[in-house]
Amino acid sequence: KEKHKILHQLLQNSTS
Amino acid sequence: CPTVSMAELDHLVQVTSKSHLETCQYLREELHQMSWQKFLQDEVESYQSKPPEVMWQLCAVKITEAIQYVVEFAKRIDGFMDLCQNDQIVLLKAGSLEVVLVRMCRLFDSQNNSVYFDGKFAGPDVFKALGCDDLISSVFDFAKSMCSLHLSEDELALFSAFILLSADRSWLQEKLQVEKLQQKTELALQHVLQKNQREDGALNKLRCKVSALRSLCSRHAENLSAFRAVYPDIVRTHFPPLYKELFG
Repeated sequence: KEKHKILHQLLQNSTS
Repeated sequence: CPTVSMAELDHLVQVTSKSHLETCQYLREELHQMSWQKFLQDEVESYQSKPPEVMWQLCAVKITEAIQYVVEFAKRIDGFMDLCQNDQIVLLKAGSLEVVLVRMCRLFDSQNNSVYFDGKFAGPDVFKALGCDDLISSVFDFAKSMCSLHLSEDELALFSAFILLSADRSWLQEKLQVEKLQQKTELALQHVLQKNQREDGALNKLRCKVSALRSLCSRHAENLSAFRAVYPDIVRTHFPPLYKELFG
């Protein structure tokens, strides 16, 4: 998870 | 093959098309209005005289921006967010640059062999400082051949979703789940191609693009690793973190 922190974050942000 | 009703396919076409248009970074009309804006010779020379690390960084930033839109597209693909997180990451890591390359045909002017980049239309010579002429010319050839298919936005949307949902990527945990989604997307793509009365083997031509995309992405990785071998600190400190996550 740590390795793909930003991708995880982008996936978790709700779609605008 | 899953059994899917016509109504279901129509719905899938609609949803995927909407997701594509909401996340495509530039509208076709916007690009059309900008098509006369080409880099002048002195501007081309100024890109060419940039140090390689500066040009690499600029391109990494532009690719990363485009990838962020692809992530948003993925999130809106029917069923993508129902996959386990591992598989969402695996699919984006392997497929996001491929979708950027597919989407590039929207930004490409075949007549002038130029692509919208950094505010104007740029020919392959603009990217000389990168030191990867072969890769750049292959990317331009790919964009040109995608353009020659004259895909509509809904066809492009479904082909992009089809690429992202590739079930043969390594490290997938729920391969079957991805396979089902990809097959459904392929049926929707076939459905829309028939509906748009394309009988010129467009689906087969698109299937042929899959291996071309994979080859371009692996060549990007090779060029990046050669660049990193010479400029490790530039990549570490100046490249966008998302770019490093995806290609590091």
